[in-house]
Amino acid sequence: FLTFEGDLKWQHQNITYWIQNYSEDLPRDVIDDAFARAFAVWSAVTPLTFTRVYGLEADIVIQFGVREHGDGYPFDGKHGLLAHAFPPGQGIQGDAHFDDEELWSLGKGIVVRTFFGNADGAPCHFPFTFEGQSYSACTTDGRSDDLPWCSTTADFDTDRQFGFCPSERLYTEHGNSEGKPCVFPFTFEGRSYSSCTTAGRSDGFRWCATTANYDQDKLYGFCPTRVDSTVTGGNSAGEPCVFPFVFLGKEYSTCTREGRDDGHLWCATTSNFDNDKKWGFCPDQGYSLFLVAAHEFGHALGLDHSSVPEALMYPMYSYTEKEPLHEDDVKGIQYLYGSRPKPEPRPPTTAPETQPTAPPTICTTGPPTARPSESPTAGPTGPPSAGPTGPPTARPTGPPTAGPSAAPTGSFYPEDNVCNVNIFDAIAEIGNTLHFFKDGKYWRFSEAQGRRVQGPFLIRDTWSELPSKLDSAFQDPLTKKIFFFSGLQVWVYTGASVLGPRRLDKLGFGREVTQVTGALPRGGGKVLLFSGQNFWRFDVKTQMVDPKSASPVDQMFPGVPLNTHDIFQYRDKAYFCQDRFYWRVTFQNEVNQVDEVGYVTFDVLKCP
Amino acid sequence: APRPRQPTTVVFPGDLRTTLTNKQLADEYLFRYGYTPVAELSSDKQSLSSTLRLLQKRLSLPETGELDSTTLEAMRAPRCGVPDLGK
Repeated sequence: FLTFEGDLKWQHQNITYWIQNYSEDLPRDVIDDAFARAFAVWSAVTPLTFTRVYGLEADIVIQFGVREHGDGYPFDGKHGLLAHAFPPGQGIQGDAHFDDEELWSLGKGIVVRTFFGNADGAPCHFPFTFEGQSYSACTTDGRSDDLPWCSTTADFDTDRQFGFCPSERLYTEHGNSEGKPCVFPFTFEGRSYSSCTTAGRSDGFRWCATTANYDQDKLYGFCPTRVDSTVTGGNSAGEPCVFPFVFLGKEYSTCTREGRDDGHLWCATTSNFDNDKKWGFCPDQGYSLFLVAAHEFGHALGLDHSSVPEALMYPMYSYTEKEPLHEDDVKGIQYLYGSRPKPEPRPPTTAPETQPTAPPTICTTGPPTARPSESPTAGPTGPPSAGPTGPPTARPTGPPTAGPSAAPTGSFYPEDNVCNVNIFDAIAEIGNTLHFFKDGKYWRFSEAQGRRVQGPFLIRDTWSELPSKLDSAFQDPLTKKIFFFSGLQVWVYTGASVLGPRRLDKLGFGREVTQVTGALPRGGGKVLLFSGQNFWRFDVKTQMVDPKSASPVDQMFPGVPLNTHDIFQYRDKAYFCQDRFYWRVTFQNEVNQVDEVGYVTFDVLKCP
Repeated sequence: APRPRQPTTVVFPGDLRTTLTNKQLADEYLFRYGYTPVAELSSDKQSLSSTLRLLQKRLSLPETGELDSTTLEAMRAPRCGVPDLGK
């Protein structure tokens, strides 16, 4: 093994990392998971722990880029140079960059998550057989509604397992249409479009209108990336292949290796390569983001390239399904950081395992699947826009009219400006107005009053018995009682009169519950009270929880982070807050799904 | 008997790699990954041979000092961008 000159290494063991942006090649939760597993390869053999954070203060910043991407070491288009990383240190040191002109996969071909159908969101299986024909991409064959679909097993004819592929006919992402699908044709600047377009945008994002007339309605969304049929590299990355196309006077109706000596499949993105010279590489096995990331993270921890061809730190890429670490890698990393301490023998405990260092990032963004008997063409309003699982970093600039119509009112003292608060103690809807509590103060935000923020007010001026630090609060819509939680204590305000403080066990909680992190009133005097990764059913009338009702959060609310610090309901939607972000869950027609992720200050408070 | 058709190789716009000769590919690779400290066209056979030998040793390839097919194949393989030698 080799280390960098001077044995560059991190001087602390709890390493942090930030996924700054995403490739469109893989669902975001698959990317999160691949990076988490790549770090786990190294934490398994060292004392190091890896924790995901959301900002430049991270030790290891992970970035996807193309060509020159800001560090003076340009990538080189598809294939060749796949990624690079810098040795441990401040600033760009320790960062890992991935060439987004590559096709990132799990090493065995494109990963296309499906929606609806009867396969529970399982990914497509390519190739698959349908009516005896082999397909290596999604297809609309066999359907009259033009929705692309795929089989989730190798043989649809026998297994009948299918799902729909990402498609603008099924849903759109971001924009301002809450995930509604495109309407074709639509009119934009007087011209008619019958497919997604980048017209009117300088960032190259493909978009469409979700009504027939964008000029009039200004409603739009971005078209999901069709990894299965778009090209990478070449000179028209992201464009779909056009079949048939003419090349050297001959017609091709599939991707071909003709004209190349490197064996890579390519296609034209117009009907005539000879005239237009527009082309790109067709999807192939791609490169395993997990394996390449594990290698780059080796550099980011201080390892240089190895000369052992079987080692993970050997510079050449090769796909393997085996454990990627070789003895040479382990010796190298343990030379720098020592080996992983054996876990202390612990008495058997019934307590759940401690949280893994990287929060589970698997979010099911898929909407409910249509039962086989239902015709998919009757599709629901469309799956939610698969909003970013992390902060919306590559945020489309939106149409010119996008932007808050009214900025919240400002204040002379910075600490009084609600927009300066990153993380609130508690947020609650009280009397149709959102209340934001922080360190003894609170602000009121009302959509009805033109999204104006009022405050700050002192908590004790309105609720004299309350401490300055709150964990959560909620108002029962029926009785208008307001419940406040702080640590082991609870207060109940009925108008100006107050009951409490009382201890949480008076509500029927067990000793293990040390705080209430959130509440979701569900009508009929029933409320879900949250603590850690569980929630209980609470009866406002008896003011008791049903101890047997304890359920894990992710069972009923898939897709939300498990370590949320505040949960509140606002306009019939549930908000799960973690750090500065919220995951919004709609729960009408008895199914919960994350339909939006965003910043509390930017997207709820509309701070500039 | 039909004669085997000579494959036609086309220069694809935007695809630099297909336009390089083997020698150019080797020069560019040796410089990018730290084997030749400066971007010099090593015209003298001796220095190229010793540099190739260095690369072959580093990558555990047969040490021939020649730009043989194994070495060229390695140079065309997808890989990490961190240089093999130097800072």
